[in-house]
Amino acid sequence: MFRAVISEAKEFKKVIDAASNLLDEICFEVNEEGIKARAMDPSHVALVSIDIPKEAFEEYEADVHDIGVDLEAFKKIMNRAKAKDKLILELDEEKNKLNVIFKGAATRKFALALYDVSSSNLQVPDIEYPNEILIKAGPFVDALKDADLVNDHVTLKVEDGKFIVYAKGDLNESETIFEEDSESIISMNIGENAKSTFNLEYLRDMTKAASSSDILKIYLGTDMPVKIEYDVAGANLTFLLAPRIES
Amino acid sequence: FGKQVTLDDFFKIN
Repeated sequence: MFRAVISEAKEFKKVIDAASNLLDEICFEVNEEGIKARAMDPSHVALVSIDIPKEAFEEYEADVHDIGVDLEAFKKIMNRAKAKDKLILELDEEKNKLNVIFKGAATRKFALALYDVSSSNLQVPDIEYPNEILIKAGPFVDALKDADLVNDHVTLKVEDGKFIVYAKGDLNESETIFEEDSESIISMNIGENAKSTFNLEYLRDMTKAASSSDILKIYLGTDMPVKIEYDVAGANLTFLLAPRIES
Repeated sequence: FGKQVTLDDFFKIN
């Protein structure tokens, strides 16, 4: 069996939005400890990892199940959540559906078809990074929006103790500089200068679920995948994005 | 700028 109650449906919607920006379908692995999901996007450029411990739920009860769903369909259903709705997720093993129930002014029930998405057994690789930056999501997303004006890729740099978001187009350039004492920065653990370039659209998608005051943990090296972690509604979201490398 | 590489180029993730 699987049944979970989430006090704010709108918050859980952010988790589904974050995944659906990058993936078509996902397998939620549920057990008595909580829910987890790991998947790579179809081009294997990005990896999404979601961990929701049972403590994040108002009520939680589960045996071991793999629950595969189409994320576009799940996202459309979650878009129907009202501001104060509670969300109940329950597995109907007989009908092979995930019931998605909103409890607010009325009780509204959707039955979401399950797909045979096998659990991937993916692990987030344990990489050592020279630099770890804790930054408010709002200013970082703003820096990405600035970069978007000049090109479709962006360079993240650590240079002389500063974290820099830089983009260069054929004609124009943009640069946002975060110094350690800037109010956007929570902390910077800098080991060495580093520089990697990434597709901007992926980075935008990965940070879409974060509210502007949420804290992003950004792990950065040179010509290495960037790792971005943050928490939404008690869920931990981790993203890895492969860089563009000068050939 | 450069070439988009995949995560498979870095890790054996599976």
